[in-house]
Amino acid sequence: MAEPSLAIHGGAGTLPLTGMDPAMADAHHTALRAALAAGWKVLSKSGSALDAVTVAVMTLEDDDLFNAARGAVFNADGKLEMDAGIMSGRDRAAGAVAGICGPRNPILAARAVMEHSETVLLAGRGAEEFLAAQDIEFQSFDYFCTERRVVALNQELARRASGAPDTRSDADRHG
Amino acid sequence: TVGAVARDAAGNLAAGTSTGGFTAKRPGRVGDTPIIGAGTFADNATCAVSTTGTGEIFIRFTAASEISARIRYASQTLEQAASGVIAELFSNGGDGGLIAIGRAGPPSLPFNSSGMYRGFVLSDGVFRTAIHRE
Repeated sequence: MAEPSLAIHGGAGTLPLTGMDPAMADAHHTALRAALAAGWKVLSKSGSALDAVTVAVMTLEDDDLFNAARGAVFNADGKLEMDAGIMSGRDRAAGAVAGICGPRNPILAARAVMEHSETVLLAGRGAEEFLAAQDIEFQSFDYFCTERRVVALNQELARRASGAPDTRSDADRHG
Repeated sequence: TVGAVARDAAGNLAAGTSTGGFTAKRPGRVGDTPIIGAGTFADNATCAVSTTGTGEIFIRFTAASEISARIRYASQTLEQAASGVIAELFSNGGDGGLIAIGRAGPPSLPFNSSGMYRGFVLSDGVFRTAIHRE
């Protein structure tokens, strides 16, 4: 019998300590605890590590505080491209998607590739066509289009156009 | 980028990572997240890993499977391997962090950036979260 355990991250693109007010910090801690709670609910009932990882990542994807799915950042064309990967240590089964937009939870898309296709990595339109035939919830572009990310994109494009040096924080660079 | 690694009561490990990339990235650019062995990796014999940061460096250094290799072939602990890879990436221009969990013991959550949104829970069921270097 092993000791269950779960770890999560919400990305290295943190706001600088000076730039994060207590309310913002609390919001992030609350969101992180919600993801831990979702995964721990699986593990504490002897559920699988794969299911625990899936629900923990889904919880973070649903929260627009983080750079994934609903909180995803925009590319230079103002479009959204999302990537995800999942892997099972028991049998080294793996699934991944790249350059897609549509599935509410890209981690579920990666798991569908792992469990319902003969491939490990599917990308772009082919991936979206495969996923459309799976039992996966899709959302409209507007669902993913958050004001904060639009502002960040426009600021970065304006900086590039001006030729100003890249002095962005981790939060701005990593999203 | 967001991610999770887990060990269940049966001793199985798993890893998952999901991302939007970075703001104003080149259309079509893909980072380490969906690259198995770079941003996402799991093998019951060694560890499960999920990374976040400068994807190109994590790909070139196959960061996640490098941690597994150091455990398997150099007999390093999870903490030694995970922290060593993050330090080596930093000296090669790769900033960011990762979470890793092994066959036993607590997870490792090293990072070389100014912070990393992170959390973990052990068999005591206590939720621990952090953002900067607290």
